[in-house]
Amino acid sequence: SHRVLVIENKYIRATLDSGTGLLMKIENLEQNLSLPVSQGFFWYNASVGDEKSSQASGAYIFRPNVGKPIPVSRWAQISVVKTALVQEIHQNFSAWCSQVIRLYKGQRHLELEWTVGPIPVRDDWGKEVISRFDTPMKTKGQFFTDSNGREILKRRDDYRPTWTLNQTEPVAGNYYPVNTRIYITDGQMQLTVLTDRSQGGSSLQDGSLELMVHRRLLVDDGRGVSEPLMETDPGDKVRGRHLVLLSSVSDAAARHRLLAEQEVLAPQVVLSLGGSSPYHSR
Amino acid sequence: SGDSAPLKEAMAVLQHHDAVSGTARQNVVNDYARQLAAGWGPCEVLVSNALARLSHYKQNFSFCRELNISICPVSQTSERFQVTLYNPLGRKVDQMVRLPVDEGNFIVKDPHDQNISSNVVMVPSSYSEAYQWELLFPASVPALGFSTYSVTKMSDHNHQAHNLLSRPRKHK
Repeated sequence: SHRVLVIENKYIRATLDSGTGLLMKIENLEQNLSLPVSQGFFWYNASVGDEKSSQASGAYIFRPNVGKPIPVSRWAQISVVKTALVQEIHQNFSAWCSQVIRLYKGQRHLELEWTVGPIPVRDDWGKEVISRFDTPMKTKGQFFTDSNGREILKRRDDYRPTWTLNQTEPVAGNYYPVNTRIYITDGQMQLTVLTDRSQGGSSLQDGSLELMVHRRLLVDDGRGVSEPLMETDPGDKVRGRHLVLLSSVSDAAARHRLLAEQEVLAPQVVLSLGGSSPYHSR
Repeated sequence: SGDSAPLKEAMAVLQHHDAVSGTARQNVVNDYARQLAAGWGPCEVLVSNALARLSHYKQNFSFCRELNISICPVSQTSERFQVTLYNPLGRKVDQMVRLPVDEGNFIVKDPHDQNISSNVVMVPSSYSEAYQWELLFPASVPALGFSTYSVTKMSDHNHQAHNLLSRPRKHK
């Protein structure tokens, strides 16, 4: 019933619902894997303190005032670009949130280049914006995040391996630092998202995976900075990339480790106007 | 002469937890950014000297610090320029190069002076009022090495000629 939009190369096919403009499926054509994936942007309403605790969300603290984030938009205005070297979908979710879903010729990952900001706060609500991937994967409340790009740590919701956790913050208490990658797996397939900078991340539902990309808060969190996390200069608009890999569990590590290295130590681009002179006089 | 010490010192200062996690006051954050930016300049001279020595040619290299937001004066205003990619990894890397350009068609040549395929694509309308176009071409860079590609903008005249040449001849 849905008319769909497809971008593909010889390794990957991404399918979007042309009605909503949102991603709805990723296929790994090489390994014949197919995973329904819907991806969108949401925002947590930042807490300013409540009857349970006076703790507000701030530079040191992430504390949403309700557990369910609000969608930036349930649909995106889209335009499609297809050339020999790249196929991409430009998504506009709102005046302050857009994304390009990009597939280069010969690449085995989907590139999501997101642009978020300036986050509007005229409604007097601080906002903590996430990109969330939802799939039907049975992940048994587990997900994996890296530790400074090296060791991969298993995370389980409402659990700490070294002490008995009394979970008081069902969302923030399940957020972990993501330096280079976060992934979920059902034992057969693995969905890995690589980041181009450190972000907070979690998996709060089975098959779901989220990364916090930007925040704009209105009050201080009482931990010493004494000012709200509220960029007003060019830093209030942020652009970054998430690289999405769908692969079998068996070869996922080889893919994300090589790709993460290439992301962190990307080639340096230097331009020159030609017109050079020999370095050595002879 | 170039110098990497200022950037090293800035990075040393930015090991502070406030810099790593962003828990600093705005003026402190602005100063962190200022120190980093001040460190880039002497490093760019250092990289230019290294590339000149390795390529045996002194060139007027320029670095586009805002490439991620589609701003690069050299590629946006020049009819002809060179793109050098340095790969710090110990293995060959294939990378799609994206550079903001003015509208038009371009010929891209690889380090062996062979034409390679390239596209000019439209950037999302929300990205920039001023610039709408980006040049795309696939680059391959050796391990711990560099590759230099040359880009030439085709004038309308030689664009038609190029088209005619590239049009498949009718077999008699």
